[in-house]
Amino acid sequence: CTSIVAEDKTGKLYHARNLDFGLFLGWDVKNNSWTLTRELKPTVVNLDFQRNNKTVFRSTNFAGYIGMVSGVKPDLFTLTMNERFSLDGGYVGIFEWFLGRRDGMWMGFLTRAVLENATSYQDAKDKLAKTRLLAPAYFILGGKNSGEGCVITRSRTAALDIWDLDIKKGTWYVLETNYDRWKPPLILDNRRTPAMKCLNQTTQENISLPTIYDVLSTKPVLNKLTVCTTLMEVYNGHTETYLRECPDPCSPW
Amino acid sequence: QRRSLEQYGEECKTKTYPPSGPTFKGNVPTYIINLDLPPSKRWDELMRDKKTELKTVVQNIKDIANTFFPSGKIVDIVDHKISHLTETLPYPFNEELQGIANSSGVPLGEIVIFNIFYEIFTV
Repeated sequence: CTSIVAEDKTGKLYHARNLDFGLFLGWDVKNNSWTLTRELKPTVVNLDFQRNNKTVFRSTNFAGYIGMVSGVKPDLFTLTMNERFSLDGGYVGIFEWFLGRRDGMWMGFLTRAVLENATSYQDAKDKLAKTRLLAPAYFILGGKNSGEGCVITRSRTAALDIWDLDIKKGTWYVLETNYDRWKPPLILDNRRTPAMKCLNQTTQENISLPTIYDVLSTKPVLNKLTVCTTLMEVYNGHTETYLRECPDPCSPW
Repeated sequence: QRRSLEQYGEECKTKTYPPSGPTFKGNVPTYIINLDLPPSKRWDELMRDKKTELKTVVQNIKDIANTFFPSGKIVDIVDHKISHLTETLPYPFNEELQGIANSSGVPLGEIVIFNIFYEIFTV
């Protein structure tokens, strides 16, 4: 996955992501594609969660999945989740759950609860940073005010790092793929460098949802695992989702 | 191998929006999830429309499991044992999962696995 929160010169915030999924889950030789990635595309839906006929939050989901990986709470915050691989991974949390230790949250249920119940950007940030989890994760959070954007790197038990937007220091975007920001990405899976190169070329003056879509359409940020691209603006909870295809030649991940 | 992967890189794209062309595969439908409904009923409309697609995905995951464990024991455990995990999941998620299983016709254990796939996959 690749998630971006960016702020333009007027202080307006944009949040977008490529949802990549299906690695090693079957390669379709005939279509030159990952089988699960291809089969997931028809299940992608936008959801509008309502109470009393009013939108509480919106999300982009796979049908049948009740957790959240991309969502927006109108006029409060936007949220995406990227997978974080770790030896102390989710199987440990599941094992503990089976043994009766159930004080951790399942990732998808935490993001769902945050989108449903958090009352502000800071409240969402606190919950995502402090709640014990069954599996590690990256949470990418955007707010509605200048400087409200961050990447929270989570282990199962703690926030290892919170990387905030800092306009005064020139950090007008934060970007997360699937690697800790203080470490180099896996040499065979470097989507971070090309995405940052394209964002830097775009410049803060020209950043917008269309230009972020350009970044997310550049290979290998766009790759064979990319199921869809979601563009979000916190204002009024604006969301757009597009199914993607990566024609050959295209990186398998 | 790194060099071969680098060949997939390209110059930064411009003017790809609005989406069209070979990298655009289609738009996505929108559904309302009514949180005022009982959890077991919230997903009925979506499942009515998407159960076939969901079954295809779940079958694919089962096929992969059966490739590695041809005896079929893994799928058997998922279908008959994992469903009990639902009872330990917090409200309203436990009831929503039960509702999705009922309306889609997919065994509850397989719906649960689909929903905790992230935790399993992070290994």
